[in-house]
Amino acid sequence: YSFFPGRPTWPSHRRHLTYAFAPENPLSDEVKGVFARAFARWAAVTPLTFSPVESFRTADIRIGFYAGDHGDGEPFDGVLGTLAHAFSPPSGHFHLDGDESWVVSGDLRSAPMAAIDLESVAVHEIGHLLGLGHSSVEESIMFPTITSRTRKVDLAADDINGIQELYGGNPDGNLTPPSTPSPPSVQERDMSRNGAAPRL
Amino acid sequence: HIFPNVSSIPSWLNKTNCAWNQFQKLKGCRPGDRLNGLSNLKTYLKQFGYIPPSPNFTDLFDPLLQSALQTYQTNFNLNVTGLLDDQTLAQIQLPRCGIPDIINNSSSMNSGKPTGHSATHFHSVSH
Repeated sequence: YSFFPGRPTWPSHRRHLTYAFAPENPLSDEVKGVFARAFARWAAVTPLTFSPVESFRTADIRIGFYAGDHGDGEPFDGVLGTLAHAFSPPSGHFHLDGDESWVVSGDLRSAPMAAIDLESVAVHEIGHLLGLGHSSVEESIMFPTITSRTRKVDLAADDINGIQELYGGNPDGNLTPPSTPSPPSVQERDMSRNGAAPRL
Repeated sequence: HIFPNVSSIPSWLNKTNCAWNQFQKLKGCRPGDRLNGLSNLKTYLKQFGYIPPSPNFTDLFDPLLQSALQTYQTNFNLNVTGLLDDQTLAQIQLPRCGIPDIINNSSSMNSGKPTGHSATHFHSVSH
């Protein structure tokens, strides 16, 4: 694993992070559930928790699908090539290439050649949002490339070691990551705690 | 384009051509060669941190490109040849994250391992 220069992280008083979707991207609950699962994978092994909010402007993490030049100096390049990018903490910008063929569920082996699994890329980019750089460990989530029609969503030991070096482990121990297709969302789990500090 | 499942992807979206496919024609190119398209490869390698920015890249397979390829091959666990072999070109053409692998020369995805340069050095020990 690696870190960004200077090892930026979310400050210690911010262990609960909110996320929101760009208002110009009307997304179904199913798509939003993909991101919830991706966040939950990192929450399971860290003290961090995540919950969706409506306000894009005030959210800690802002997720949007954009095509071509979208104003951050890193234009997307159409089908395949660059799929997404996310910035180091505490920026919170998470951009996905709107020209890709993002797939939410199903057997990718029978998918067209250009199909990209949305959750796989989301898990990777959240690693960047939390402070991880790329890794040379091919099995890790933070390996920079992904083959189309491939699903890779499970954190590897390399990913867990890296993120726990930045934030420490989950005080409840490493929890079992969510399983697809429909685990409870992070928010749903948080709501079960009677207003206590949100935790998985 | 977000599809709830695989079967909902229309056939007209089944295209795989992307700009990086052009690099396939560079296969076998060697140091000292000048080939149309090498400047685009240098731009690609610059985008991901392997070559420092330059106002205009040439189509010459120069030592800078060779060194960048060696570092790339180290990072991606490929044979460190400094050449545009099949494995390296296949890796380069894969879809990927837009964040650079090397940032400001101070963050490398494979910082704990030797770079291409030192990996190719031969060490011997007498007994």
